[in-house]
Amino acid sequence: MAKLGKTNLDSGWIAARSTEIHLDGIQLTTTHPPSLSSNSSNWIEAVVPGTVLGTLLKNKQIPDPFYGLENDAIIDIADSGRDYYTFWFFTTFKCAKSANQHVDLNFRAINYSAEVYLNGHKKILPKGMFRRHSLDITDILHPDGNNLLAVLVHPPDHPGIIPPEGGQGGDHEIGKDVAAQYVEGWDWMTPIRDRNTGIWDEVSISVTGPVKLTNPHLVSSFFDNYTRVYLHSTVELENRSARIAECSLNIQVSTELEGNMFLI
Amino acid sequence: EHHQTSNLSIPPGAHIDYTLPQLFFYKPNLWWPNGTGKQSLYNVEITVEDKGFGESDSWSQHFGFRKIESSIDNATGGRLFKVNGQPIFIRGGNWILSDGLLRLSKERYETDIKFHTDMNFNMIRCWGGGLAERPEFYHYCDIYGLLVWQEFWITGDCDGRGVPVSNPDGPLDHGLFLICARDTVKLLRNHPSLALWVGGNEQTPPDDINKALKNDLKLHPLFKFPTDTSNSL
Repeated sequence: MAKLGKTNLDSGWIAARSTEIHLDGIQLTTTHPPSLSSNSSNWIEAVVPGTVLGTLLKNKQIPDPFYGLENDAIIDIADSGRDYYTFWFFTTFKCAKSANQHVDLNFRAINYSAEVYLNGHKKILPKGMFRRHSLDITDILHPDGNNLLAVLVHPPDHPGIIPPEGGQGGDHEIGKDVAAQYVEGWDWMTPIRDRNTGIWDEVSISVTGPVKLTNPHLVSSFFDNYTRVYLHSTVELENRSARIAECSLNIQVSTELEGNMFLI
Repeated sequence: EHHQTSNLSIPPGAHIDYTLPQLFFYKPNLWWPNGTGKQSLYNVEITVEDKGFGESDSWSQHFGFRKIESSIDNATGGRLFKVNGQPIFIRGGNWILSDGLLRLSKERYETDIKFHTDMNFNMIRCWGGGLAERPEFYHYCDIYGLLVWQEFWITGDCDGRGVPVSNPDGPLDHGLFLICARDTVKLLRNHPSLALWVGGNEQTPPDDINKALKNDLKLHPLFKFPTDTSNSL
């Protein structure tokens, strides 16, 4: 039985430039899983969460753009083309769920769009830098508990071209996408060469029972000069089983005294 | 009175919104911004148990009881903020993001946010050309008492002003913008430090987006606060 709750996938990731890998996501997550060991490997240790430049910097494949004029030594996506900063990210994880358990793969933010492959199954993550993605992977987990995950991350659709004179937002093309706009450079900032492409926020696996709880909303209302206060709570509940779920929903509000002492 | 259980049946495959009966608190400790009072936080934990399975899922987060209002002050033309009915003199700063390669961590956020507290700030404005900041950013703003002004991803330069004028109708996909905005609101809305959502920097979003954001973000009638808080519920 897998432990209920969330487990972050923030170690053991490797990455490779898409133009240097001649396998597809189904092969990478079934017959040809990549590794750092094979000497012909184009794969490098990856930083997740992070961006493509963060991973290249960790592997010393680019100078640190924050020192001197080093940023000029890094090829801009406008000159290299989007494929140069389109990267594979790969990892493995264990998850041996029991009957009636459900498992989700969650990405809290990806820039800008991605294809996810898990054990030979493909799922598309739609565009947008500021949105969460949650994939129900219950039925595609590996029976032996060892799972192979590959994510192909694409840069923003409109990375733009930085005019010679620079300027705020470069040629403003990035404004066509729903993404951070500073990456084309501003009066206080040089351009970010990969436009912050990558799995830039946490990746996690969450295990639940048949009923999933999401997006709670807490609101407080005040009366009698803040002496009479109400806490209103709304949650989204999803019954992922094939039977009626008879549930009890508990809410507990506590103040932490010190250490592990709680006052309820 | 701070622990409550509700029972409900959920049909197979159903996805529902459920509002629990409200919880009453007498004189709870209120959350105040830096320099005005204590940042009292409560730990709210919600669990769902399935009779046939046991505990099925749970969620918890720090929560602060506070009422934040803001309006344009006719005398000054500036925006006047009140927290728990008290006008607040805003000492704020602009925030783009913590690191240009998005090397974001709890440690980094705590250091950045505490630095602003030590500078005696009580507000951080997240600029529209940067990020919708992350839950860890807000967590430390909750703890250190920094109100957050969070802009959506519109700037004058890239959306309809600038030289030459660019993207007069904003991003190409307005539906995508609203999907991202709604999901971001759901991600961040329970943090007591979140004080104000703002359409963009030096620019209002295209009309349809602006109308949708105003509609989605207006306060639910149930919580329309009476002008003073003496009214009984």
